Amino acid sequence: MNIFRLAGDMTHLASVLVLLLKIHTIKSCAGVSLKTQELYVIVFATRYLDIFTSFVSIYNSLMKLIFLGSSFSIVWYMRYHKAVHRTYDREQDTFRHWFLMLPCILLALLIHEKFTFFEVMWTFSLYLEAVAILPQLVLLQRTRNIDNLTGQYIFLLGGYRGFYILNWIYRYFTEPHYVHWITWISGLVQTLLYADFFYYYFLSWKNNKKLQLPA
Amino acid sequence: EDGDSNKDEL
Repeated sequence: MNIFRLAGDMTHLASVLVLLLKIHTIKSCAGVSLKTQELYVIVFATRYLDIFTSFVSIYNSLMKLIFLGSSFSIVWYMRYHKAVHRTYDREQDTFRHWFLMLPCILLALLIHEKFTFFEVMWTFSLYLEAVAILPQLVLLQRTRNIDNLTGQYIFLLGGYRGFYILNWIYRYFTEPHYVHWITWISGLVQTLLYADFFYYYFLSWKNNKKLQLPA
Repeated sequence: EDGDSNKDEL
């Protein structure tokens, strides 16, 4: 474990807590894409298949349970909690996210480190996580301005992968033959997808005005 | 963590 990875995990944890806080306290999921949340449930479900078979550390297992639990409960809230479900704008959140999964599963079947069920599922979850934010970013473009909590959620979610990139660089230089191109490239793509959001988020923070995304 | 695995990451 290194400081970059810990910072990444804490930033990731903060992002899901901010979203849960928003949904649980003000009972609203306005501006949040259910499609992205559903994709994250699939990302964690396929990423942590080995949660009961391979034990790395208490920390590792605890964080996996937190990410699985939080992503499932966010989807549950948005789908089945009456008050929250009412604030979900279904008309705008229309990204065909199942079409995102198909290329990811095909790519995972083609490009992976080992052709085993676990490895292909794990690789699929990496590719899917890289694009999982797209429905959310599309929704933001449509609804234009976003509330602070949703903005913070996306900012933290994008930031965590940025910390992971620093972690990969650190591990590359400190651990012999630590080379994982698949992880590095999908992580880089994921972070780049947030780039324009980061730009407008920073602008709104600098000018201290509400976050407005261009049409 | 041994270098050649990254399954220790979340």
